Amino acid sequence: MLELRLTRAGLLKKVLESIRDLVTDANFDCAATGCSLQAMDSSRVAMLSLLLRPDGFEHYRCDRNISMGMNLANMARMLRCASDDDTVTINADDAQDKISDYEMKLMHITSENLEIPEAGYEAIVKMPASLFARICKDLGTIGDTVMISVTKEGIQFFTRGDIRTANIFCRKTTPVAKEKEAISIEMEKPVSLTLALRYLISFTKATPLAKQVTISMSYGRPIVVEYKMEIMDHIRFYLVPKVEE
Amino acid sequence: VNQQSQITSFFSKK
Repeated sequence: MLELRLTRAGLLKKVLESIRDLVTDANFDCAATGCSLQAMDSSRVAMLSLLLRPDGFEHYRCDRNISMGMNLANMARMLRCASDDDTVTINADDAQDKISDYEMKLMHITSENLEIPEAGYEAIVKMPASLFARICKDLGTIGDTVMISVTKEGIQFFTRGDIRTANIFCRKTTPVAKEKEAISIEMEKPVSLTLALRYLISFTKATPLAKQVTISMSYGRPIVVEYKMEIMDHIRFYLVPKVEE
Repeated sequence: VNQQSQITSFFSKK
């Protein structure tokens, strides 16, 4: 038996909006420890992982682990019927073929869950989520890829298009900066990675969920773009860097 | 040429 109740449907809507460009169908794996989702995009170069903590819900009951395969576009369509401050309830019985209230058909999705190590990144940048979104959007009008370089002074975004180049440098702020403006850098050594802008732009759909975004980078590893939600834990996006050959 | 591997090659299966 699974019962989830959230008094702010808007939060679930924002979560869905932030992932449905990247992934069409996904398994919500619900357990006593929370609801998690891990899914790859169709080209398998990007991935997302999501955790919704039980204490983020007004009511959370999950008697045994249950995996709900859902079409995210259908789920978003149904949630559009709820306004942001409406209460949404998701029930799934042990028959596991629908969630009631919405009576949405569940799917069987074969997915491979991957073990993702969290630590050991060479450079970690925290910056305002809205600033990161604006930079990705602006550079996306110029080039297809962006080179993100982190040094102890700041984070640099460079792109090259058919007709011009663009370079944006964001300097690390002082410790007294306001949270919504702060840019902080933890770095073992400078890192520079080239990434497809269309994926980064898709990740920034999660901007309404958090004030700050955390970007973790290491050579030879996928970049991690993380949004920490105030009451629901996190959503993380992973993208394989492009390698010049 | 820009080469891009799949994300599955970076992580092990659970």
